[in-house]
Amino acid sequence: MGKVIAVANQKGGVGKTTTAVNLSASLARLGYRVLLVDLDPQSNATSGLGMSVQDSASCLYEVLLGSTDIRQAVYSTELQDLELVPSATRLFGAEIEMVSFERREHLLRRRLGPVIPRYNYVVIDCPPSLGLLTINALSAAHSVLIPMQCEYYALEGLSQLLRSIQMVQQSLNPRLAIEGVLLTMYDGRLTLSQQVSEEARNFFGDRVFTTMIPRNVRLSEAPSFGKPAVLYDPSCSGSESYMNLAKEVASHGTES
Amino acid sequence: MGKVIAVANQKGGVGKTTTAVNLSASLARLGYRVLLVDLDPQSNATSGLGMSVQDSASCLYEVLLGSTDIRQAVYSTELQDLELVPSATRLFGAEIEMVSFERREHLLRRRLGPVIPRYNYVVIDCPPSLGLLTINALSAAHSVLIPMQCEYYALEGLSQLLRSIQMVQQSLNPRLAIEGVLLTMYDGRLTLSQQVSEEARNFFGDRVFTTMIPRNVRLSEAPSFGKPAVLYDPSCSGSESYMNLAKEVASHGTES
Ligand SMILES: Nc1ncnc2c1ncn2[C@@H]1O[C@H](COP(=O)(O)OP(=O)(O)OP(=O)(O)O)[C@@H](O)[C@H]1O
Ligand SMILES: Nc1ncnc2c1ncn2[C@@H]1O[C@H](COP(=O)(O)OP(=O)(O)OP(=O)(O)O)[C@@H](O)[C@H]1O
Ligand SMILES: [Mg+2]
Ligand SMILES: [Mg+2]
Repeated sequence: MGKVIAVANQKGGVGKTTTAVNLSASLARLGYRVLLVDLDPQSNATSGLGMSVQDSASCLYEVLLGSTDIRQAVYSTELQDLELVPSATRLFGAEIEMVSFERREHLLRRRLGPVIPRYNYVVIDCPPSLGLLTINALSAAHSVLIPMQCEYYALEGLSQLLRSIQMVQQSLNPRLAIEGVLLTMYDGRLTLSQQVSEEARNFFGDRVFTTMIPRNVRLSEAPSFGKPAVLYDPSCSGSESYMNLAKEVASHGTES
Repeated sequence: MGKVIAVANQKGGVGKTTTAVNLSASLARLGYRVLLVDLDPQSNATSGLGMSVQDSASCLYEVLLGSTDIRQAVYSTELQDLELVPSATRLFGAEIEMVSFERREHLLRRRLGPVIPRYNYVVIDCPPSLGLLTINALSAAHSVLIPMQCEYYALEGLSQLLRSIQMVQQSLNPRLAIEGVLLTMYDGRLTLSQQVSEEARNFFGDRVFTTMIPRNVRLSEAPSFGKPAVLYDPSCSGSESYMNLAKEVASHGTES
């Protein structure tokens, strides 16, 4: 039974998409069957894998609002064991449309149901907000992976994210666990990076992944080639750290 | 009559708050009277100025929903000519509540009306989305300043932002102009920075500010001291570039 992991943080630019894309690709390279779901209207995860959706084709927007079965919106990628449910900018309008649906917080969970058993992991990339799309991801997920940039504003936002997670655990999804907090864009030369990562470890203890993702320009070059970094430059420090993260996630087991 | 500038981009982490805070502080140091409005529920601009709102005090949430007059939510800051309308996390719930208001896209514009004449500039920090809060900022503004990180994903998001700006110009605010595109976190040593900034200048021409903001760790240290960088370390490259930006914005005139 596939484990569903939401990659979420309302703070913008902390590395959610970079993590969702490279963790999924790394798990696939380890031989796990993975589905990446792009729940962000910006559709960065979709273009990060070199894809884009024509207006006539199906994407997550049609799946959520019910006009298409999810099986028609699953696309293959360059990696054999990685498949994608893409997003498109029409998803920007989805939140307002979803407000009127019955049990609107569980739409994604219901739509994903039929395909979860085919995969070992389903990874969901979330937008930078705590709106209905992110709430849908948190109620569909078994766990939430929280990327955190080693910066002051990113640290500040964590308590609000934890309150939202607690709210979802109480009212929508009692099984939701924290997969871990991932320190991203870590630069050992900067005191700020050292201070923020120390504070995160004090606050979260062993829920902080041992793996840290270093600031590495190859990670931000890869999307312009439409490839995850682990394919664009497998031996760079960024790719190696995401392979280590995948091994750490896999060691937690795939059971939900 | 005060010029209202919205600092907006749905892409997360591109430097909206850092720009809103340091541009406002720089304009104040040049002698202009400035009001900074924190429209982001994350309230980073509020904490970036060393402030936080008690549950009993008024903030933008009460102003938008109409229970408080804006004059009761304006606070002074360390800088004589800079005042702030702070935000708080209760603003996360505002968008859903605003949906049922009459002319919900113009709420901010109506609430700001009484205080605009007291200032030369009103600067609005926006959240990383294209929801009702950002639409309110775009319909209240005379112009929109677009921070753009010199990264691939940030470049990709621009066409969606321009479509939304056009939509607002056609249906909500025909006077809305583009103040300019600001290149942020520029690192001259990286080919990616050079390529992206070249592409932005090809695409936007002279609407790209001459001033570029370099990647400078002092800019990200300043918020942990509750001060804009132009007070925390006025001589660093980050602060100097924001002073240059303020001079460039001021040269466009304060007339709306
Ligand atoms: N470890 C890293 N080293 C260098 N650059 C990185 C790293 N991780 C991410 N980036 C770059 O930083 C920017 C922000 O990362 P990304 O887009 O993954 O964040 P996000 O949280 O998904 O943003 P949003 O909130 O807009 O969804 C991107 O341009 C990305 O290429
Ligand atoms: N020029 C710069 N050099 C170095 N760090 C910067 C620079 N500009 C911003 N930062 C840092 O990068 C991070 C993102 O910037 P900021 O929070 O201002 O972006 P934002 O667009 O407001 O994010 P959000 O989308 O979450 O509102 C912050 O931690 C900030 O301190
Ligand atoms: Mg993203
Ligand atoms: Mg911000």
